[in-house]
Amino acid sequence: VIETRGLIKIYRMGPTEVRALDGVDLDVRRGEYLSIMGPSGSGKSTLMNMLGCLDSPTEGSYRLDGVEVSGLTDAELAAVRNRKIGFVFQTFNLLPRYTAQVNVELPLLYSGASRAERRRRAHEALQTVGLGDRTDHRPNELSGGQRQRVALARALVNDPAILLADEPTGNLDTRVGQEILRLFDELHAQGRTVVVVTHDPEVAARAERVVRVVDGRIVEDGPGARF
Amino acid sequence: VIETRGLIKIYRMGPTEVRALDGVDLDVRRGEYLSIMGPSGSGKSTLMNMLGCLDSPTEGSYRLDGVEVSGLTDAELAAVRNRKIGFVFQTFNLLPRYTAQVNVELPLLYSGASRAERRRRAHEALQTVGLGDRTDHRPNELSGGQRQRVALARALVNDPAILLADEPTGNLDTRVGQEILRLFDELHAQGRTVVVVTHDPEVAARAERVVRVVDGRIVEDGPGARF
Ligand SMILES: Nc1ncnc2c1ncn2[C@@H]1O[C@H](COP(=O)(O)OP(=O)(O)OP(=O)(O)O)[C@@H](O)[C@H]1O
Ligand SMILES: Nc1ncnc2c1ncn2[C@@H]1O[C@H](COP(=O)(O)OP(=O)(O)OP(=O)(O)O)[C@@H](O)[C@H]1O
Ligand SMILES: [Mg+2]
Ligand SMILES: [Mg+2]
Repeated sequence: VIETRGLIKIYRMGPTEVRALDGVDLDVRRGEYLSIMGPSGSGKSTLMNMLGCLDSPTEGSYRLDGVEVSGLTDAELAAVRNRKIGFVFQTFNLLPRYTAQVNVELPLLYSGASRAERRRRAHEALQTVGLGDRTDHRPNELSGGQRQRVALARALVNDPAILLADEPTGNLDTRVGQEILRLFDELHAQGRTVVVVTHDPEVAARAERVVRVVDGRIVEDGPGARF
Repeated sequence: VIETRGLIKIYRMGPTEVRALDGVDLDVRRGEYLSIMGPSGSGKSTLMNMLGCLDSPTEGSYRLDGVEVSGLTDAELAAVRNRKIGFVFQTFNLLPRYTAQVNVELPLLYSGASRAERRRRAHEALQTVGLGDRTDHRPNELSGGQRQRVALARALVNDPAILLADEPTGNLDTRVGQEILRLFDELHAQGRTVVVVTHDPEVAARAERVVRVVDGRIVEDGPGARF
């Protein structure tokens, strides 16, 4: 479902150049559960932004469901993001002036669901991540791990075929982290494609396949449980 | 050096009440290395904000270096925070429009250091956390783990006697995380008081003592290595 060829991302800062991605070829099959590991600053979030159609590469190609993403209009990209992809950002990206409930309802505005349906589905998503009693809190009235889980609930509320989660358990204790990993197992069992960036080898071990990114390149690609 | 008695923090939201801290008694000796663990939402960051003089309790007392903090003026609190305490926020709290270098120089503005001295000390702090080649990047030009390390460098640049770090390794790979833990060991060996909130039992095990917070109370208090 995901095919990248020669993805390059270069940031230019005055005279210097940062090659955040330096030629990435990555194939992900439909329904695969993939984990991405690698040192801080190695390019994982940059790669996730490409996969999530949030940013475009300097060079290279990305085909999603057989369609070359660079050929899509902005409106088409927005539609793809909204309907096919659930994205959990490393820094959550919640809207600070809205409650958890409203933050999670937002992706449903384009889904054609009624107002009552949106309320119900968002509330359910928040309950799934253990925040049923925090729906009326705004982000600054939530703990770090609670904000992280609101970001996850928002990514799941539209029932996406592809879940892209950038370090989704970093702010969670072991018990809650395990609940989230069981949730990922369940989503995977339902046939969804799951891609998780993590620094935690125990989280990576839950995937069927782990790739390792170093200096903007994939240097290792193998089965999950060996970590 | 830190003594809290009966710390209570209540957030009122309309008719409901959230007891984020529900009677915390915590003594930390000068030069102690303490780790704080506990479930997501249990009150750890709220407690750290009290200890860091960033917020005041609803009830209870907090003596820092023998002085009752609730009796200090805002100006005195700011001086205490600037000179005695280095605080690493769970969500970093960097100024988005300034580079890493400038973000780290900020606490030195009140220290009486010359401009060249501030530049040198901030650059050194960034090198210590492995970001010597990222000093001119702004926060949105940095990875998640790099932002986390800028927040750490900023907390250390003023040479504080007390380091309060709220989940300082959550966005770091194992290797960089270990470097940061070695840095904490070194700071501790220099006689500083180090308090680290973490969800990672391996990070907690580096401390000499671990307390566990559940539902706004301390429920366990023991030696570090048993985790
Ligand atoms: N806008 C930008 N301008 C310049 N450099 C950038 C920009 N965004 C990211 N970088 C650099 O690109 C590299 C890759 O960043 P990325 O966020 O993908 O890393 P990462 O693997 O997700 O790291 P972490 O594990 O710390 O989250 C980093 O070294 C970072 O400094
Ligand atoms: N301004 C606020 N208004 C209402 N409730 C709040 C507010 N700030 C925090 N809370 C609640 O207080 C509780 C404690 O929050 P705190 O941030 O201290 O948790 P934590 O232990 O740091 O969690 P985590 O491990 O997820 O970071 C949480 O349940 C949170 O929802
Ligand atoms: Mg990242
Ligand atoms: Mg916290």
